[in-house]
Amino acid sequence: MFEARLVSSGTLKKVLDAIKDLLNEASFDCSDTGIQLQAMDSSHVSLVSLSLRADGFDKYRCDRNLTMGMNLASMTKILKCANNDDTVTVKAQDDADCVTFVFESKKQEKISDYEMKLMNLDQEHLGIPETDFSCVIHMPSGEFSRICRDLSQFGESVIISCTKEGVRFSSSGDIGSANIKLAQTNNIDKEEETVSIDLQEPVTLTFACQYLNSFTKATPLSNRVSLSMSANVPLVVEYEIPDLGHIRYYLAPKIEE
Amino acid sequence: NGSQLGMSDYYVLI
Repeated sequence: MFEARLVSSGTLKKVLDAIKDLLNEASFDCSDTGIQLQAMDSSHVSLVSLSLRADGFDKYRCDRNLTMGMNLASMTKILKCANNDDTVTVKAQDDADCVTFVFESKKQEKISDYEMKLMNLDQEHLGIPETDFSCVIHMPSGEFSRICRDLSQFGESVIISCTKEGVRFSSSGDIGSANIKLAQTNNIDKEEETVSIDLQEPVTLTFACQYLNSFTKATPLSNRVSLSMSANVPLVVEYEIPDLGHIRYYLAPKIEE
Repeated sequence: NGSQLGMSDYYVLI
């Protein structure tokens, strides 16, 4: 038996919004420690890694490890049927071929359940080693989203250049070029607005805007984001989901032809 | 704009 309950359906909706741009379907691996998902987008350029801890749920039970392959468009249809403040319970029997979503309104006057067929998906797990990154940038997630949106008007790629002075985002194309520089801040009063850089050595890498913009769909999950870069490994964009887990996106860089 | 690398250029299937 698997059963996971969240007081707010809105949180699950935000998690789904954060992955459905990149993935059409995904396998949710459930164990007694929580729910994990690792999947590449169809072009295998980026990878999504989601972790939701068992103790982040209001109720969590997983008697046997279970992999639930879900079509995310179908899951979106079902979650649209919930109000954000409805409680959601996700349930499945061991070896089940379907999953049930139960939505309960705050006053319990309305209870609805939706059953969805599960899919058998090919599991393609990648081994991702622990990496000591050359630089890790912590910044407001809204600012990162704004920068990606603004720069994608100029070109298909963004160059991210991190030095001890700060981080520079650049893009160029037919209409011209754009540069956004962020300096480290020391605003202790508003910690959530700070930009901080842990730098071992300067790094400059080029990334496709399209994927960065998809990653920023996770912005409603967290007011902070971290960007981790090293010269010869993919960028890691991480959003902590408060009290529940995290979502990480990996993006392979572009290289000079 | 450079050529795009993929996840398999960095990580292996397990």
